[in-house]
Amino acid sequence: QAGGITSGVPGPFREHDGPKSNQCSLHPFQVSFRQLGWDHWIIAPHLYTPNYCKGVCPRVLHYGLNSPNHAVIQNLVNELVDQSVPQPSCVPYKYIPISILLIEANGSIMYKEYEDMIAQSCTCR
Amino acid sequence: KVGQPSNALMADAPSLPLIRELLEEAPGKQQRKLPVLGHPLRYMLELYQRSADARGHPRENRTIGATMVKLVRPLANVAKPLRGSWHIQTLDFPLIPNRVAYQLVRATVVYRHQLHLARFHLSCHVKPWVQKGPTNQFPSLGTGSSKPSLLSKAWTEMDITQHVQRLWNQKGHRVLRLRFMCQQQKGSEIELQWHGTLSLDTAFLLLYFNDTHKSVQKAKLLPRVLEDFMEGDSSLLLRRAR
Repeated sequence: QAGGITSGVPGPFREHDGPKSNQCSLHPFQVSFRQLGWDHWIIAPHLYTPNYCKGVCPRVLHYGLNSPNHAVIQNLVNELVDQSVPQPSCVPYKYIPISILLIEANGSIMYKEYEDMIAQSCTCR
Repeated sequence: KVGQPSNALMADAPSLPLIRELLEEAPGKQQRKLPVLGHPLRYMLELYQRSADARGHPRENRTIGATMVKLVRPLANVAKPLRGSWHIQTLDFPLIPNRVAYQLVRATVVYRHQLHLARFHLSCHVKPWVQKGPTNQFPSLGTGSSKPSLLSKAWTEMDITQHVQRLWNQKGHRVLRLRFMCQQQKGSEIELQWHGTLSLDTAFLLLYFNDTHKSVQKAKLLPRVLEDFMEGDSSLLLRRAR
């Protein structure tokens, strides 16, 4: 169905989406806890890959983007009703936790799992 | 601003759960270097490597059964060389409550069951400290502990969950008092004259917690009515777009 919409509709859908390369996708990104200023209490791991999502949300939100229905409607509203309503944004969809070995202020050593610390996939919403 | 120390950034956003938690846990910048690599830190590094990969991703097959493990070192260490080949240390472990969001699921005491001091070999074990008097304030560990598991040739981990749970639910300042008892192995020709006390690294507590507030799983499925709209009535859209 989505294919029908895009093929039947003139240019703006295509131009607007820009080249595939800058469509909403996951970008790997690695930092050290020293760069975050936390190396004085985090023992492990040394490197941390939070990753991030970046890119244009296409006019037709294909299923691979895991977009909620609201995003589809928001796209239509932006296109057909009121352009001041922004298009959906490219944000993380799924996360994974990270395990950290840290030293507390009182000297206790702690192993701890923090939820939602690494972006694993992106969505438009 | 890039380069601004994260503590300052964190101070600006204390309302975010992670930031608030980090502000509570992260010691101030003054604690520059990490502590010397003693036995406890080495032990926790081994626990970490068993539970997560080099990038910090928790392993699927990890066996700790908790989302937080806290190593607690003994506060005081009162040695009492007894006559004969026995040597006893009284170790006090502070039980500091966590934020309500963490529930204690397991507690173990980890200790060195074999000690070698100079030419002497000692075999050691842990028992609860019992107040002298008619009724034993604490039943012996035997009731609340499974058979000690030999972690490596150096360490033994013994489950004392029931023992600690009883204390954990009490109000006020809670201290778990244990006795670390060592006996000189047979065959050592002369008696070990023990004056100092063993370093504090011979026994420590591991408290295992679970995070009780889990993020609510968002509904993943498209509501039925909108699915029909997406598939059945897209001509409506097409017409509108034309």
